[in-house]
Amino acid sequence: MLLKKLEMYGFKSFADRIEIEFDKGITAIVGPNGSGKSNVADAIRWVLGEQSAKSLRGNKMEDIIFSGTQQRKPLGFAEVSLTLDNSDHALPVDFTEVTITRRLFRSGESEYYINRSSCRLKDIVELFMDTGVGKEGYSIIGQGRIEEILSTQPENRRLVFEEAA
Amino acid sequence: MLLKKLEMYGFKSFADRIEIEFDKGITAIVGPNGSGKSNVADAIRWVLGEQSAKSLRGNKMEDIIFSGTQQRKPLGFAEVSLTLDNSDHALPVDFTEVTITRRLFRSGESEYYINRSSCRLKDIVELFMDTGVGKEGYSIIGQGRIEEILSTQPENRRLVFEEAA
Amino acid sequence: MEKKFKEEFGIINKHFSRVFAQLFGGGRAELVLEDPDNVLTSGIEIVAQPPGKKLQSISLLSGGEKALTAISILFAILEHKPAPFCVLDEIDAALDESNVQSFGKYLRKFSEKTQFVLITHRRGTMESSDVLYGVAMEEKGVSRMVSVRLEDDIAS
Amino acid sequence: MEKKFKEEFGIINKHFSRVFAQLFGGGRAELVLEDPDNVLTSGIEIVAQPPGKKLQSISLLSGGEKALTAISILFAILEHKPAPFCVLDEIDAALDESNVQSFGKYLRKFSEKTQFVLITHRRGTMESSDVLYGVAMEEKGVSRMVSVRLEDDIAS
Ligand SMILES: Nc1ncnc2c1ncn2[C@@H]1O[C@H](COP(=O)(O)OP(=O)(O)OP(=O)(O)O)[C@@H](O)[C@H]1O
Ligand SMILES: Nc1ncnc2c1ncn2[C@@H]1O[C@H](COP(=O)(O)OP(=O)(O)OP(=O)(O)O)[C@@H](O)[C@H]1O
Ligand SMILES: [Mg+2]
Ligand SMILES: [Mg+2]
Repeated sequence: MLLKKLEMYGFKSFADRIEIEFDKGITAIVGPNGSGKSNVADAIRWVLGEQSAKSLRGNKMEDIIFSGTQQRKPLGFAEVSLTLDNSDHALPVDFTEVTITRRLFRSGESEYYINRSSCRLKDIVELFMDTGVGKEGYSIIGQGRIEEILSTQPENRRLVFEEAA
Repeated sequence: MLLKKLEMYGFKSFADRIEIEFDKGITAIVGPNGSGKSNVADAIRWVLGEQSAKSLRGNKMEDIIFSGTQQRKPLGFAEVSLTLDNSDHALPVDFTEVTITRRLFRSGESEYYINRSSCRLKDIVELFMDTGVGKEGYSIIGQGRIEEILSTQPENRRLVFEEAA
Repeated sequence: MEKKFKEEFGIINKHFSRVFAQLFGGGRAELVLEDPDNVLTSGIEIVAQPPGKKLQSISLLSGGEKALTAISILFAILEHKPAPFCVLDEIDAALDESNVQSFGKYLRKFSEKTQFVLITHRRGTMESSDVLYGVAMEEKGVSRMVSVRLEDDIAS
Repeated sequence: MEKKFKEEFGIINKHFSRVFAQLFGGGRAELVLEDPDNVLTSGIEIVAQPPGKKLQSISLLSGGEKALTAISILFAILEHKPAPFCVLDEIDAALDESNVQSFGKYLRKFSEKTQFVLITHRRGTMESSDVLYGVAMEEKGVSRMVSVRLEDDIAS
């Protein structure tokens, strides 16, 4: 499985439609403080099914929708699509390319798609189970969070290893 | 009040006697990871009367005594002296120069001095009370601790301002 | 008692708004008492709006923006209750190059009345300093002081 | 169940020791079960000794040493349970220039089997990457992607 493309519209500070293409190897995202780098990581986390607003630095899930600036009005919804190369069929579907899409409206309504077929959030979460990506595993480390691996609570540390093992 | 000189012997990684002179203005301490920069800050905190081993990143106070390396034996005590210019008499003593010294032996015995006169820890702590230095106030910010000022607990934040106000 | 707290709170708040705008090159920030009728037990909310952005919870701010906001509060407190000297250990770690410059500029002004000892890896902060001391561990596990110059390969 | 945990624990431990020594250029580290007789409920202690130093509690390690130790554990876990891709947000923040180089070298090797997206301010990490994407906010509060090159003033 490989990341191919991330598309965002209305997600946090990405008010205009944005597309980022990924290649094999190492992609570095750079820019000034507050420019939106961590928001890119949040978008990936969110489209993979993150349900905790706190994990996305918000208080409620609505916080991830572009809230406007002094020059622009807020938007009514946020949408993120992640396209993956599935040639190795790590994702348990027939497609060699998989696009997952998540949309959230200010009304609170949500929409989810796998290759343009409407689905539920749990379908997306289950799709990635056992692939090492998403909530289980260590594939996404947020800013300021790396030292938590050394957590002073041996009990917490145990859980870490239970997930890994 | 101005810092004039810091002397250390056997404090954490400072196995050999070290002297650092300070001038007015801004002094920057630089060096590689693990070289001992934060240990300098710990030494200042300790000689001013810090009683919590945890605030010095240790588990017990004995942890601040040089514990040896693969080439050197541990030392039997740690000693830090801080010399200050007291021309403005911010410190409530007659001296225009004040040197405070703290010594800790592995046995657990401690010694304290103000200008070479033996005293108790509380004498040092009281000397700095109302000067804006030490446990009260914001004169020492440890590594990784700056964001705590934004503490998510409004109650904690209140305490911050009660100290400042 | 309550009156005194309200006064001091107001003063620190003024400093905070000013320092924030200076470090961020604009924007606004303030401290808000959650329960203005019970000043002595009220929590304090921090409101911060970088230039051009909309007012949001500080949790949504970026790592660097949070650090610079915290630094603004620190300086506000020090403006109100000055310390003769201040030891700051890598408080510039999350700042980008431009914010490191603003921070350094502010420190230089502040250092006229406060002595600073800064532990840093940042070139910009080193350039803002009056004296550099290097700590080295040529013998493993044993620290010693060495002389350093800005040209040495010491900064990130 | 217990047997399986002990096996996996042993494997991750081997990886941790190896990665630590590689990133630190020596030294040793291991994970220790606090209660070996009750493996399934036992806490796990981390023991880490940078080269030449004496074994001490990880709380006494420096900020950069702790970060590099945490990175070693992360890679140990990923060696054992590979993820197809990994998003790492500024995990190199506390590392000095030399450790940033070791980290970059290790990532390049690892990236043969894992795709990485790194958010970073560090020049060394950018130099270890295959592609750079810039995020800019020319219009305040609105992010957009821009092309960047290493020569631009983007790194610290
Ligand atoms: N819903 C939203 N609408 C508009 N802007 C938002 C929204 N959520 C967050 N932001 C803005 O996004 C910015 C934070 O972006 P981000 O955390 O990605 O920065 P960053 O590039 O990672 O910076 P740093 O280098 O400091 O970590 C903040 O200024 C915040 O106000
Ligand atoms: N009692 C002690 N005896 C010997 N060495 C000690 C003792 N206490 C701490 N150390 C060592 O001091 C080193 C940490 O030093 P310090 O925290 O000052 O580093 P630093 O220069 O601030 O690094 P960084 O840039 O990573 O923050 C550690 O390697 C630790 O093992
Ligand atoms: Mg960020
Ligand atoms: Mg340090």
